[in-house]
Amino acid sequence: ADFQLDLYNYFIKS
Amino acid sequence: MLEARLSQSMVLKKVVDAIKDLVQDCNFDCNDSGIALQAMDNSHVALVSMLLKAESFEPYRCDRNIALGVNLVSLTKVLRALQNDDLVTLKADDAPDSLNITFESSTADRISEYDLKLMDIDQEHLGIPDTEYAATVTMPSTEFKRICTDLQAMSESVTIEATKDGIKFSCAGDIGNGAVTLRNYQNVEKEHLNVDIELTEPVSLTFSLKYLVNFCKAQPLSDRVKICLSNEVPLLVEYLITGTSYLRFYLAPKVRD
Repeated sequence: ADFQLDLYNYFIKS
Repeated sequence: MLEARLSQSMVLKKVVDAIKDLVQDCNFDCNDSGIALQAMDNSHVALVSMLLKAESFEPYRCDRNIALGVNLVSLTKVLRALQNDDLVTLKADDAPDSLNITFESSTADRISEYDLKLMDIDQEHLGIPDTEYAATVTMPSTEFKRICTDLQAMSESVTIEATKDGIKFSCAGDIGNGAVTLRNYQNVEKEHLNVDIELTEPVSLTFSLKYLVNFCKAQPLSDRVKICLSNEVPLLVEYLITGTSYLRFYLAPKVRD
């Protein structure tokens, strides 16, 4: 199935 | 305290109309450089980032950082009263319970005044890194809207592929497949129709069309839209407002497990 990246995790890690 | 007067008042209405179906409660963060907003949708798939710079207002005054916690459904109700050429003024104290919003007709014969109750919104401010995107496409915002809407009729997802040949939007649905390809296009007389594709490396990413169609509600803000893509990085969709003020949307790509 398609999985969508969690933006919260993406930006908080950045 | 905050005092900000906007002559292009419809900008405020268009911004709120563009984001109110994506985010409900958000802080308008005011400081001496302008009014900023950052909010994520409940599913953490899309992020809205707006900046209305101080120079978009005349006058603009904000002595210290003020967070205006606004329910956008409520703000929409107030903005219904806004008429086309009205001047809008936002006023708030340093620790405000409410936001004072005034509409003045351009002939100054009507002044409407509203106080909107504010709320405490605990929102973490996320750091959005400066990204060198592999592909940057600037195109007419109406064209982008039409492509997203047309493809949504066929499928839930769209694959956006940028190569040296152009940018291809393609989808596969139960009834069949569809694709739209745009190539670089320059129109000297009608520059707003230009399609500019800058590419450092080929990109292919898949996104939910529901969100892209939602972003396209910002189309009335600008006749141009900028789309920035890099593999495995959130998509950036940017509408410039006035000057260097902007409304940006970030969207998480779909990845195969």
